[in-house]
Amino acid sequence: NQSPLPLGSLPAVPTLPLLQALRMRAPGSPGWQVGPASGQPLRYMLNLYRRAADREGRPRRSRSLGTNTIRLVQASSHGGQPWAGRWYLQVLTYHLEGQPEAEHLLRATVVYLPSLSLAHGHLLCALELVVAGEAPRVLLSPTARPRHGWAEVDITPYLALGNSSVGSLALRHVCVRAGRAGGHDAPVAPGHPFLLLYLNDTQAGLAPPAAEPHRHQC
Amino acid sequence: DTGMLAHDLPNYLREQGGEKSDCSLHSFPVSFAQLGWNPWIIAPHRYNLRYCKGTCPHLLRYDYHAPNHAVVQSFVHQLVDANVPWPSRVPYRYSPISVLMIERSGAILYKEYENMIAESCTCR
Repeated sequence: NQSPLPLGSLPAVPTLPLLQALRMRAPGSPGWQVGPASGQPLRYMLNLYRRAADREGRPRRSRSLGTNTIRLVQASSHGGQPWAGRWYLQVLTYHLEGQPEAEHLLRATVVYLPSLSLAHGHLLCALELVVAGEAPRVLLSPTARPRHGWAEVDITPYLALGNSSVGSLALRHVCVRAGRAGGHDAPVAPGHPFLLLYLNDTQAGLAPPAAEPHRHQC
Repeated sequence: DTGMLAHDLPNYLREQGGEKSDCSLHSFPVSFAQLGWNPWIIAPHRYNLRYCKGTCPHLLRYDYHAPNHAVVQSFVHQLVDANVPWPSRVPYRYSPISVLMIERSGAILYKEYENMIAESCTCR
């Protein structure tokens, strides 16, 4: 009936680099901020994944995404009450600090739904970039034809490539409800746009490459 | 005496089951749930790791891609000191897999990881 060993006395298990790398990403470990992904962002990434790899995870050479890492970043904070009559306005903030150094930014886009069908009429949306101290700047129109309704706008220049000091990005998501005003049903809020960071991971192994281990003569 | 060895080569080859057989590469489908990684790896659910097994032949011919070190070590094991281990069968070429995972920040990550599937074996 041995009392459980106090944690402090457990031998320090040398964590294997792989487990170290995975533990850094594991949910439930300290710093796990947001619940598991769900809804539209997850569906978008699952579709992207199925286009890029087969059922066993083997990359389809014919469908290369042109990079080995793509990170979907969701808005981590947004303003208060977004609706005013037909208008919807939401300020969204995306936190970008803490990107692993080994991941070099190739391209950044924001993905959103330019139009959404509603029970009565539909919603037309646009994005504005909020630059500190300047009036919001309307982003260019989508750089590619919307795929499955999703439009992707290239915002790479705004992230001041190479300037790793870009900690966060603020966008204004503006929509207007077109068509007959619906009954008294609560207005349907559009899904939040999300960022896609196309990165080149220069250390594509699982475990962060430890320096050449200095092994003593056995 | 290399003359003897060359003369004796056919026996060596017969002894090793004739032609080089890559039956050393074994399939092993593994799921990320079995590894306990499924809380944050969304896709794929499983993949075929493949691994190398079996003893290395006595004569590491050119098509094993074995480095010279392995050839010498096999001779040392046979002729000098059996405590020096026989070369082991290990993967020679690998291929990547793509993974979809969730990060602690809630970001969703698509990542291609190198060297995740063994495609062929060698002796080292």
